[in-house]
Formats: sequence, structure tokens, C-alpha cells
Amino acid sequence: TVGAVAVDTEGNIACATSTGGMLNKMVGRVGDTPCIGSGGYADNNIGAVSTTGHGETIMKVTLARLILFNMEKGQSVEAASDSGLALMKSRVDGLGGVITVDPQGHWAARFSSLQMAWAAAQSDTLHYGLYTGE
Amino acid sequence: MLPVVVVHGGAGFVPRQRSELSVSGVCSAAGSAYGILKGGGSSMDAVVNAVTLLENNPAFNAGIGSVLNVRGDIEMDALVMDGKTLASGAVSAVRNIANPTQLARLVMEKTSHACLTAEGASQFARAMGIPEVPVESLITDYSRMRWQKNLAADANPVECQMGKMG
Repeated sequence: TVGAVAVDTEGNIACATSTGGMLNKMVGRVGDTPCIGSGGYADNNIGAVSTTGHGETIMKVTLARLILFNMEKGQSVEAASDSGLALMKSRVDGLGGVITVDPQGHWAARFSSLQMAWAAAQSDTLHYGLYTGE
Repeated sequence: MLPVVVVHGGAGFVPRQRSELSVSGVCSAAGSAYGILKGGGSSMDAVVNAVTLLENNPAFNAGIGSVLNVRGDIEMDALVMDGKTLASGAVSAVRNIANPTQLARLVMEKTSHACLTAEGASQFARAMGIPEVPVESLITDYSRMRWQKNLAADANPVECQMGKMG
């Protein structure tokens, strides 16, 4: 799965997510990616999220919208992302990762899996990582 | 407003020999999308640009290099959403399209629907003038190797997907 979230110079927010799915999936299986609120969500008033990971568990907690709900309650992009991933782990034993932005341009790349390739560009600076803590 | 773009290349396992390809791929996609934002482009243009580049990069399992289903075939899904209007578009189980994200954007912009699937999505793509590509052009040696390895380990399609991340 691959994805992107962005805030432009006018403060508008968008997300996109794309996937081939899950290795050796059953024919006809559709995961979280095309499901609004699960594979991604964007709202100029709150922020945007693109998700990756175990699709069935992401759908059970509607992970993207859950993280934005956490942000609506006042959590930072980082805390909201971690809270969403923690709930997915505790309630449905799911692992995955998310990228999150808010309208102010704060961003986070968080994951509960062993690794997630990510990169962020802001203020002419490129940040990137693959393992936890990078 | 300081523009920002963040991209990911998936939470699945990346073997060490492919880690550099993954990191360079996400950096390249983020850099390209950031250039669009700096030039005054929209956030939607930026995310579609970034994901299109990742779909075209065989290091990732979307677009070219998609993981294969139990039959060794490709079925891809994609979603876009515009935070200004809450407009969204999605496609699922598409096979002959190089860039499902661009097709999802057309679903958002040209239809009143949220998601088109399988043959319906293909018909819509043809109506929009999106060129079809052979499925074989989206299958890499690496994805075929993983499919065969997984088939050998688990013949049961339900069991073999347990614990795997898309």
C-alpha cells in the first residue's frame, strides 16, 4: 500500500491511498484502501490521514476517521495517530501505519508494524525513515 | 501557510536488500509533490502526483509490483479525498489500469458516486479515455516469486492471508 497527505498554500487538505491489496488474497477481497474513513480521510477543518496495514482490522476501527476524531478532541497529530493505532492493536489485534497532517501543517508518520517507509517535505526540508524512531 | 506533503510506502515487511529502494522511492515522491505545492499547486494535485509515482515504482506493492491474489492475478484499490469539499472517489478490484489513483480522482470529479468496482470501473476508465495496460505489465518477478512462495507454504487461501499486511 502507498499513500500521501498534503496541505497546500491555501490551507486545503487532501489524501490519496493505493494498493495491490494483500499477498495471495482471495479473489474479490477488498480491503480498507477504497473505503472512506478507513483507507483515508480528509477534512479541511481537522486534517487528513492515509493508512496502511492489516486492512480488515483497519476497517473494523475506521482508523483514518478515528484518528481525526482524536484530533477533533484536541490531540496532536502524533498523539491522535498513536491513539488510533493503539486502539486498533488492543481491540482487534491489528498492526499498521498512518501518515497524518492538520490544517496548520503539523504532520506525523507513525506505525505499530516493524517498519514503514515514509517521507515528509516541508520548509524545503526532507524527512524520512523506515524503522521506529527514524 | 507552509505547505507540507507526507507519503508512505506501506507497513508490510521490507527485506533489507530492498530497503534502500523503498526509502529512495518515498523521498522522490515526496520531493516531487512538494515541488507542486511550492509552485502553488493544489493538495489534490500533490497527493495524486506522489501516489502515481509510487504506483509506477516496482519497489512498492501498488500499481506496478502489486501483490498477486491467490490466482496470481492483480486486483487494485485506490481512494482520493478532497478536504475542502469532502468529495471523494474510489475504485476497487481494477486490473488493467496503470494508475488506479488517477481513476479514483476521475470517479470523484466526473461521477456522483463514491466507488466503482471491477468491470464497472474498467468500463468507466474506457469511457474516460484511460488506456488499458496488460496485467502482465504490472506483475514483477518479485511479486510472482512472493506469490509462488506463499502458495507453496499455504494452499488454503484463508490461512495464507492470515497476518499479512496490505
